Order: sequence, then C-alpha cells, then structure tokens
Amino acid sequence: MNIFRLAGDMTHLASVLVLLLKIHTIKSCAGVSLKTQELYALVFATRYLDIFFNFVSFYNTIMKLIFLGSSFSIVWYIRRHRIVRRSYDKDQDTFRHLFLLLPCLLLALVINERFTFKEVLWTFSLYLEAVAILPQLVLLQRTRNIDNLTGQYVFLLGAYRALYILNWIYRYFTEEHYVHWITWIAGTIQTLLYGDFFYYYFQSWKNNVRLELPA
Amino acid sequence: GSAVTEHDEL
Repeated sequence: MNIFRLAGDMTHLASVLVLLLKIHTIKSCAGVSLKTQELYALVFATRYLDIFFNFVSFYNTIMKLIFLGSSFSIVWYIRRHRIVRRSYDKDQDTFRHLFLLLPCLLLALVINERFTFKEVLWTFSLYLEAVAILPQLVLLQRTRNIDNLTGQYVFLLGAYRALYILNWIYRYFTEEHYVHWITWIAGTIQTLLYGDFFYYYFQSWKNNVRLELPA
Repeated sequence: GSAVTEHDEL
C-alpha cells in the first residue's frame, strides 16, 4: 500500500468520524443530506458484499466493517434517533434517489469488466459512489448557513477522492497490469464534482469567513 | 497475471 492510498483511506475515515461525532455530540443532523447517506450505505453494502468470500487483507476487512457500520449508523441516527431526527430538514433534502440509482444500475449492467453478479454490483457501487454526493451538494447550496463540521465533512470526502487519484497514478507507474478504466473514470468524475465546493471552501478559509455557496 | 477483477482498494 502506498502513502496516497493510506492517506486517502484515513481522510475517508476522518470524514465519516467527523460526521458521526457531529451527530452524536451535538445531537443534530442539520445540513446533512439523508439521501446522500442512504446512497453511501447502499454503495458500501453492494461493494463490500465480497467481505464474506474475498479476503484481501486484515486492514481491508476492518476498514470495510467500519465503513459499513458507520454509514448505517448515520442513516439510523437521522431516521430513528429520538432527538437527532427532529433536526433533519426533509423539505430541503428533496433529491430523488431513483434519479441516480436507475442510471447507475443500467450503466453497470452494460459497462463492466465482467458480467457476473459480484462484478456488476461492484461496478454499480463505483458509479453510485461517483454521484452519491450530489444530494449533499444541492442541500449545501440551499442551506445558507453551513456549519463548520458539515463543511469539513464534505471537504474531507473530496480530499479522499483526490488522494485516490494520486494513488492510481502511483500504482499505474509502479505496478504491472494495473489498469482499471472504469474505476478511474468514475473516480475522476466523482472528484470533479467537488471542484466548485473546493473553490468556495478555500475562499472562505483564506478570507476567514463562513462558508457559503452561491445559489 | 491479470488484475482485471482484483479489487484490493476500498
């Protein structure tokens, strides 16, 4: 494992912990998109299905369990927790799941590395992860006041994706037969979606003002 | 060997 991959995974882990910490301690999910969180739970459920029959490393298995556990916990908090669920702004979080789910499913059935159940599900999870942040970005744009933790959560997620691209470039030049077009294209599109957010995030950081996205 | 369907990333 190279340093970019490790840094990417740690950033990903940090993003999830920041979100869980916010929800658990402040008992509020204001500004958090349940739609995005549900899509991530589905992304991890479909991608890490191989946890039972494909052992890669102890590290991978532990990380998969953490991402599965944390994503389903976050969904549970927003939907079921007595106090947290009151802060969920349903009227602002209006993005339609199916809008993203169906195209991803169709695309995974048509464009995949191998037409097997496991492989189609894995590919579906890649496509879905690429666009799962959209409901959250739309919600951020609608919410005038973005609190620090929500901003940091999205920033860390974007950083994780950018680090994964560096990891692919590194692996491409250091490993033989390391070619994963589908992963790379889906991952690059995913990272580009953060471009706008990154721009405003750094602006607010540089000028030391509250993060606000233009409508 | 071919790494086409080896998924060792998260």
